[in-house]
Amino acid sequence: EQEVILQVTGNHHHHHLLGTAAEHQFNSFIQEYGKDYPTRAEYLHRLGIFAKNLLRAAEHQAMDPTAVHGVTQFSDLSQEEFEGMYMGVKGGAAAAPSENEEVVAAEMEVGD
Amino acid sequence: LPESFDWREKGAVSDVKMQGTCGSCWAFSTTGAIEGANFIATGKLLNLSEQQLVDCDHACDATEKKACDDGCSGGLMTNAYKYLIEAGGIEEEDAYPYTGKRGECKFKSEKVAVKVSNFITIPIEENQIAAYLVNHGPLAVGLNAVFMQTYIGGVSCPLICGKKWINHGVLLVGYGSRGYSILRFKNKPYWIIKNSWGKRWGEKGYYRLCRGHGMCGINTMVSAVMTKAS
Repeated sequence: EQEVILQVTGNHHHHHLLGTAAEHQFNSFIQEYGKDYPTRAEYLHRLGIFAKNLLRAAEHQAMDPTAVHGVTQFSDLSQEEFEGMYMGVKGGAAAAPSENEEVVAAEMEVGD
Repeated sequence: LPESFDWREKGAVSDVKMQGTCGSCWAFSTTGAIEGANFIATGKLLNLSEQQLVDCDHACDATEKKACDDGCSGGLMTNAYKYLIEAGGIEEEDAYPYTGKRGECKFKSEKVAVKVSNFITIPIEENQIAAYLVNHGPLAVGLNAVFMQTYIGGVSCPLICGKKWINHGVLLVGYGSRGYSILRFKNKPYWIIKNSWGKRWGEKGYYRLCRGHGMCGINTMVSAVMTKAS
């Protein structure tokens, strides 16, 4: 009976994104934004995130057709990394002014 | 209210800044609002220090006790106003330059450039926000930034954008009335928002978000600050 050997490790020499249009775009992105990845493994990891972000940009474009969405300087960051590195408002919904003790401004006349 | 308005044209907005890999957007939103208020009060545009807030401000929200200003780990603009009122003011960028990392507090009261006297939060109705923007200067606002990672340009008007989870602090500097919407086949009003991710992001560092729908929670965390001469 023939045994089936299942591959359980990543094959870095034949990554499924290598040589694809996504990798070409990734290399343009690296050049444009001066990105530098210290190891081949990191390059492949970021390539995978970049490819996912291309899909995400397309989703955003469909959801937000009046704006232009695409590759930005943050395209090699996962959503979690991006939020951790570049966002910093604490408290989320709880920070809304109505739940705070601050003075809420009086309403101005804006009828006209 | 004017049909469109832009504080950049009046010289009340400093150059787009870059926060780097540091969750200090709240500090940039705070300094932007103070820079604008000080410009209106004195006619001079000063570039103010975010690093002072990153290093020295640990103020906490009165109701949400865990929401404390914590350098690159985040903060709130309203907490920062409270800190500045207590500290005695804010230094200029040149006196206390930005490093993008939390460090030891080096605030020197003799170097204060602008003092903060008070602040208010603005009602959520967007015409009220526009009125306060025109009368008080650029406003510190929070929003849900989920669409900003991939934003390149145009008026962002997503079909669905969470209004409750506010995660990014920015500066409202103006509004316009005629951003074309492909989806609605007509011109839509929009807010002009200054971000702190450098000039290579968005429209030379700015973001346009459609106005009038509480889009991405833009109307839920809005504040204005008052300054006094130092």
